Amino acid sequence: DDVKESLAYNMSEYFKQFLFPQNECELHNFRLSFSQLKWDKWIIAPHRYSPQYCKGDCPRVVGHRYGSPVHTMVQNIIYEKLDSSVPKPSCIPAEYSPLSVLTIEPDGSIAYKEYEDMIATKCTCR
Amino acid sequence: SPSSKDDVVPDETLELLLVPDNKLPELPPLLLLPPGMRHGYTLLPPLLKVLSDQRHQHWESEVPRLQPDSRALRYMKRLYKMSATKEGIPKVKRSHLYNTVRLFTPHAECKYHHRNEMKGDLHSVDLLFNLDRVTALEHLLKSVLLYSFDRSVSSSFPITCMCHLVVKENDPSSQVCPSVPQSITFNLRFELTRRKWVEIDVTSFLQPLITTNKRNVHMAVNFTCLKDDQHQNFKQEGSFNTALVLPSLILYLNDTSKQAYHRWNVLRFQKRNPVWSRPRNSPLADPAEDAGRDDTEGKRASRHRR
Repeated sequence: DDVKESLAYNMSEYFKQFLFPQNECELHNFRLSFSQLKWDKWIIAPHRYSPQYCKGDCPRVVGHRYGSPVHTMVQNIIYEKLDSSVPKPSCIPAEYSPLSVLTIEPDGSIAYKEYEDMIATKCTCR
Repeated sequence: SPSSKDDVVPDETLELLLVPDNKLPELPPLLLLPPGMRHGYTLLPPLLKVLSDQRHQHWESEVPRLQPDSRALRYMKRLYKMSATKEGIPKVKRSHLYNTVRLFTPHAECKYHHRNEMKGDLHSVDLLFNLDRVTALEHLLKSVLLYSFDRSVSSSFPITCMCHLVVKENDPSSQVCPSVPQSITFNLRFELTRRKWVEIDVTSFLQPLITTNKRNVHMAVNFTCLKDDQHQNFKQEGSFNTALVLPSLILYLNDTSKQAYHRWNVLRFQKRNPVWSRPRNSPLADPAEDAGRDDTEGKRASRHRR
């Protein structure tokens, strides 16, 4: 009975990491103001910028949750089973939003520009 | 003072060495360095050279820039509010395809004022715009002359202006399309109490110039204005002239470079997949916009199902 109880406890603890994954790959909030970078003299708008970032561990089964290609899972297996010098998949942005910026140009003219891929909106494992 | 030409060191490097930056390794002041090392800005390790170049560029960006006119700044801030959400994300509008808007104030101007009580008040301005900031990858969609009015001046009567605009080419032989009209005359009628801005579309004139990478645009604009009330004889003398501030030139452009946002890709995608929209759970979505869109899309989706 003691052995069974111990096994049941260990199995329970083992499966918990799948139910409540720790430090999983996900989008994190990060906000900065251009005044921190001393760019507020020439960047009129926006005053703040939230680029966000991706951080966390990539699980073994990545295809369903993160839309990763099969190769990512293969590389994970290679890292775990065959060669640990092969890098394990990383948590990186998968999709982005653009950003509009209003600036004062060196000649005193004013420019409104829309830049692509300035804000991370979704993470993936690659 | 340097004893020879070889000992001359760029000023920004001198500043760099005498005032060490927190990010740079500690370096002794230049004068304490042995002559061989003084000679060697080029002898500095490549990494330090790169850092000093970057510092030079950074220093350049810290030089105070020419400040634009406050009215122009107000107009562009308004344009920004209309074009982007509070988080700075461009609104996907079908009404415009520009991803770049540039506002230029004239560099040189000469005002001529002729007063004629019968014919009205003639206001003539020579304008020169420098378009160096427009890159080769920015294609012109529309250009307007933006006139703003001094709020302290008001008129209870509508004003009618006859405007004559001439684009001046310094070298007529360099005109690419001589048949393109170089001047136009048109009428404007407005009330000062209602309007803050007047935009005059000059796209047809500027398109050939910008396409051929002309950096300087020279035009003359003449306004002859009369109040619509015939009994009024310009009691506020010169009031309309002071109200009429020098125009700015606004260019609506499509930047085709990689780093620019190409909204037509999004519009094309939405056209093919009308059910798709911006992710609702996106922390960056504008809640007010999404609330409105949800209702519309819900109705559209149910209509589609029926």
